[in-house]
Amino acid sequence: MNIFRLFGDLSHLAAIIILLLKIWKSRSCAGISGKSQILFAIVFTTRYLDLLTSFISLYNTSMKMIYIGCSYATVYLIYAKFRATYDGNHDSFRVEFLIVPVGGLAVLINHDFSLLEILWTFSIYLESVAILPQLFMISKTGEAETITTHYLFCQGLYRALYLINWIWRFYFEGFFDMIAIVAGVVQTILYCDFFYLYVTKVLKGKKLSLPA
Amino acid sequence: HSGECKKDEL
Repeated sequence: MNIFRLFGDLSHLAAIIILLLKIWKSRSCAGISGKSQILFAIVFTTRYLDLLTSFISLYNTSMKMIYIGCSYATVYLIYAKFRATYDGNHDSFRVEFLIVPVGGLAVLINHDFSLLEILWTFSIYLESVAILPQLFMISKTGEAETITTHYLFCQGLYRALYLINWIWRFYFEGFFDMIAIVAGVVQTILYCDFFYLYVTKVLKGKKLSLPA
Repeated sequence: HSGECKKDEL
C-alpha cells in the first residue's frame, strides 16, 4: 500500500458517500444518471466476487463490502425510493453500446481465460466507461448541481491517483498490470474535459453550466 | 503473469 493508492481509495470512498448522502438528504436524484450507477454496481459485483474466494486484508474486505453496499443502496434510492425525481428523459445513454463491446473485449483480451479473471477484466474495462452516461446526461441538461460536480471530481481523481500508484509500484515493486493501466488511462482521460470545467468554474464559486 | 500477482487492489 502506498500513499497514492490510499488517497485514491479514500477519494473513491468519498465520491460514493457524497453521492449517497446527496440523494438521501435532498431526497432527490435530479441530475444523477441512474444508468451510470447501475454500471458501477455491475463493476463492483463482477470485480469483488473474490470476496467469496480469498481474503487479502481487513481493509480490502471492508472497503469492498462498503463499495458494493453503497452502490446498491444508491441504485435502490434512484430507481425505487426516489423514483419520482429520476430524470429518465435526460438519462438516455444507450448502455448496451458499452456493455457488449466491453464484454467482447474482456473475452478477447485478458490475463487468464478463467471465469473470475474474465469477470475481473470485464469489470476493469466497464469501469473505464461507466461514467459516460453521467457525463452525457450533464451535456444534455447543460448543467450540474455543485455537489454532483464534487462527486465527479472525487470519482475522477481516484483513478488518476491510481495511475500514480501504478507508476510507484512499477518503480519500487516491479509490479504492473497493463490491462488495469490502459483502462485507467482511458478512464482518467474521459474526465479531463470535466476537470477543466471543475477547476475553472466550480472552484471559482460559479455553477457548472456547459455552453448550451 | 497474473497467476502469482494477487489482486490486492480495489
